[in-house]
Amino acid sequence: TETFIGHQVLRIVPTNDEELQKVKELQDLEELQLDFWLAPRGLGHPVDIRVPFPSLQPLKAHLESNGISYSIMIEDVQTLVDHEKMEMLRSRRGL
Amino acid sequence: PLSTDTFNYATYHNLDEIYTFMDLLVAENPNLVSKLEIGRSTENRPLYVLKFSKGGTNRPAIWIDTGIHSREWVTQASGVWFAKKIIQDQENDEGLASILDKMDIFLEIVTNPDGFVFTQTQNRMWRKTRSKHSNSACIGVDPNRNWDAGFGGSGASGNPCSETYHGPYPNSEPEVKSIVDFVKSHGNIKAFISIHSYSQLLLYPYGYTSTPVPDQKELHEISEKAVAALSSLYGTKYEYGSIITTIYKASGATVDWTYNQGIKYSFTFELRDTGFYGFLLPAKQIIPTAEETWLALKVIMQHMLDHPY
Repeated sequence: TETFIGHQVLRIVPTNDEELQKVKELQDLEELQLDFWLAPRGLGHPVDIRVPFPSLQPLKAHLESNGISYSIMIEDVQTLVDHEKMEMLRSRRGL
Repeated sequence: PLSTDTFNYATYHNLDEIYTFMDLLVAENPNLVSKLEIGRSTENRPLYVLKFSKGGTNRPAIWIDTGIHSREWVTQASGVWFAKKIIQDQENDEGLASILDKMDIFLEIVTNPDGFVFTQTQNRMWRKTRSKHSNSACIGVDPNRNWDAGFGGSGASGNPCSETYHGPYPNSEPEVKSIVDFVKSHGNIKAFISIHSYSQLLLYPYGYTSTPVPDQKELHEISEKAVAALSSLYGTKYEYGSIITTIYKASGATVDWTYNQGIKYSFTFELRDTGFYGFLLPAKQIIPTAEETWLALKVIMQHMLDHPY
């Protein structure tokens, strides 16, 4: 089973065409294994990216060096997945 | 014994539990609900559709599907809730009763069962089907890029490892082909609603071209009313518009194909949220999400009833 320990979901809101282009280019960096939860739509629209732990630092450094600000939408994906599983188990047990 | 009254709608369920729910619903309401198998998935799982009908033959119909992208769990959970809601309100909701008097409702709750099981067992983040095509190194096709409408254009990927891989040819995915065949053989579906998450959007065709659909004005007006009804419950804010102007170019999308089949009232929903939990929406939001979405669905169905074509 795939685990997502340390994976984060970053949110980027491109504010100009240059930033939008750079975010679009991230989609081609297959080695980073980025999972675009929300694909680039246009200026002002959020782009959400699930980033595997090994890619976090390189990606953040890349964004910072290009002056692209980002926020962390989900600190640790596995924590939410575990919580979801626990709730399902609890409900099944209740049944 | 378990019944659809004791079923827990406020939690996520696995495939077996959803299929058990469907059988219970049919057993409890044999005069209104039946279960059709419209095909088999890549991994040979049945593709079940619930049919809500008060009788007649080949009546005008509404199609609703959820879960075509397997990781969008709030959609399958909402589909389960819609199924029960139709039963509960079939008489005491005047609007719904008038719709059921004249039309059938088809509801496919788990449109991508292979992907759904995979999210429950191997990879919670799986989106696509689980097909393996000879020329591809990776598994899965995006079932919302595999339809024969602008297929293979920009707005989908030819890379089998991409999340938006369109597949080797249109309808290559049995999950898609089964719906295509069903829609064509039924021939009297008048509204087609495909439910995704997340972003809180109500979208209508086209996604593969910026050319407005001939019915753009009407679809936009319906969307406005539907979104107003949805927001009236909990204040959830939605945007609405055509796929290409509201989000981005997407080729081979479901509702572009259904619209081109003549199904004028073709819509895609993107349910909650706008990005705090995304695909990992907490289970406590299932029922409020389903409740508000149901109000929008009723606006679309009522409009279709009042504007036969």
